[in-house]
Amino acid sequence: LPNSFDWREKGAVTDVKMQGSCGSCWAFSTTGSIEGANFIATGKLLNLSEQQLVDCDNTCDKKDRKACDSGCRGGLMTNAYKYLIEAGGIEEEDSYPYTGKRGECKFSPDKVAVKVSNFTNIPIDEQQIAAYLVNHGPLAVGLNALFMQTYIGGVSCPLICGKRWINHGVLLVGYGSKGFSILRLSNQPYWIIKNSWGKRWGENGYYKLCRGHGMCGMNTMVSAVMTQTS
Amino acid sequence: AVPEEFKIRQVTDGRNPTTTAHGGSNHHLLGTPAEHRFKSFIQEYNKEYCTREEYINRLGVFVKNLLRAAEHQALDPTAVHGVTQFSDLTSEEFERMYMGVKGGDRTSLLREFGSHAPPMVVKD
Repeated sequence: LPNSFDWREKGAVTDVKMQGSCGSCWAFSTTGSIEGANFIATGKLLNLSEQQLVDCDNTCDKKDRKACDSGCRGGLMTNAYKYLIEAGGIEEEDSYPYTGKRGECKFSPDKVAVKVSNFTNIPIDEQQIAAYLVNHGPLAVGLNALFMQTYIGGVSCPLICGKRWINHGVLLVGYGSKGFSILRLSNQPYWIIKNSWGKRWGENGYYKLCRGHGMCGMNTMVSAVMTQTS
Repeated sequence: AVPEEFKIRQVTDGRNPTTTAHGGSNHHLLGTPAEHRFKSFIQEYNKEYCTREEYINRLGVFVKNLLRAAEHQALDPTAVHGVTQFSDLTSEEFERMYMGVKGGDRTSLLREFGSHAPPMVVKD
């Protein structure tokens, strides 16, 4: 594994987006992983539509019938992949632009830009997560965002951050090896995480979270998607 | 025009205008250094509050979030914590408006459905 890696340098990541006051982070995490997989498969970086997921996806988790995708009231990335496989694919942002509110579904199958063929959950071992990131592309991640409301910059490595309470979906785009963490008395390797709260938040819209401690539960809900290049 | 997401909807429950929906009073914060900090926050993030009572209510939330940022800084010393564009939201509002993963309590890691990727060789 390389010491550090960043898909942004390879052109596999679109600009930081803004979900607005709508609990649709799951849709942004989903489109980010599909945009990356599609870039790796075709060399083209497309900006994909979160609004199609917000308006049209009502898929429920197989094991937890209460965990259904419901627009601004939350969802799960793995539900969204399942919806896209069944719906036939996802449109681009241009053809189905984001409004930040749930509306009626306006999906047009003839406007599909990327088809999803499969998805998989990634092991919780962080070396495995790094290996799949390098080999497969940006990964969708769920984590506990407790410390993100006040985060401004630097490598976040909270002494206490509940690993079992996952409430936010983001995109893992890379990792770095340097980033000093005083309390762990060493140079902390960290994850580079793309958020969907606009560029003014965090480090130009990104979050750095220390690696190797399952910090804030970031290793418990990692998934990757496979696109179908027709 | 102020972007939609920066317009704060009124949350005070219309009882005594000097109290917030939680019954606390924030008048004592007026004229303090915290209010000055709040005013520069409003300017910096282009915030707008519909009524005076909403302003006073949000001032109270902002002061609480200043304390929270200090706590987070103590618990997370290698990052920088402070005032962000979300500093006038309670943590409940913030979670409802800006998050959205229905992950809940992840005691059973295998709750995810779908296949699980096989381990890759990562040594050397």
